[in-house]
Amino acid sequence: TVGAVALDQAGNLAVATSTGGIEGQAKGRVGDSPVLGGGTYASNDSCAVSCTGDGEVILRGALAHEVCALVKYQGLPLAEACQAALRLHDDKLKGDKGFIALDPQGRVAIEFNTNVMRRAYRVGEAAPYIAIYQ
Amino acid sequence: MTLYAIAIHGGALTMKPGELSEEEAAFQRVGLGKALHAGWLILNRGGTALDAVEAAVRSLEDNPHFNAGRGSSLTRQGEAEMDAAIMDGRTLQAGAVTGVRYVQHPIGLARAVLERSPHAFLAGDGALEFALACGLPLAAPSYFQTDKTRQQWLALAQQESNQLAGHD
Repeated sequence: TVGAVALDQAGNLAVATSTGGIEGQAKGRVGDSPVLGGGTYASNDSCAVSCTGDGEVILRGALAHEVCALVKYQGLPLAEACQAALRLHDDKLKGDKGFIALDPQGRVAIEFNTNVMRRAYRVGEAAPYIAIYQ
Repeated sequence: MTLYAIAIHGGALTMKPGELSEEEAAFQRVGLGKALHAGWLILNRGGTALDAVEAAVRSLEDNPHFNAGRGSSLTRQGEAEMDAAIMDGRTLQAGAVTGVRYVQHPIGLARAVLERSPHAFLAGDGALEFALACGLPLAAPSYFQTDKTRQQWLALAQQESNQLAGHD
């Protein structure tokens, strides 16, 4: 799965996520990526989030919207909201999870519970950050 | 100074040590850098966040080292069935597609759903017919497959075949 979140100079957020699914998946299987609120969500009044990992787990947790809701209604800073979503129902939502998120103040959060998370970000003219391993 | 930013991902998973080769990791780093730059350039020039995320994801869909577009995982039948979604945080307009075959850029189709359809989510044949109606580029099934995904699919098929051995 691949994804992107962005904040433009007009102060607007957007998100995009695209996936080839999982190896050997059943025909017609749908994971979290195309489900709004599942693996993909953006709202200018909270943040933009794209998820990757075990699709069924992320979908059942509605984790992209969870992050936005924690920011909007609980007032959590973005990174804390991502960490809380990562731990949500730890016993019932076990699996690989990774989030990239961005808020209207240009704060980037990247949280994951895996040893590999292919990721990159760049804020304004600052140097780009690119990493793969934990 | 005006604020703008972009973040991207190319998938998260738990891997065994050595499972990701140095060579493959290097290809992926280059791909991440290229996709990041594609989106960043749009933002830097005053473009919209929606255009930036689409550009970054298109770049990753074109790159066979990532699981989307070209390089997608294969179903049990050996086909690429892709999903994509895009959302505008300003308007809460969204477009999503699932079970899409042959469409070269599923994220472009999701954007077309957002902008050119009254719906938010199209699936399977309906999504494909919408892509045709919009004149979006299609590709043969082989375009989406790579040596790696073909090998993975063959290994799975072999495993299933072995499990069936001895039964009539």
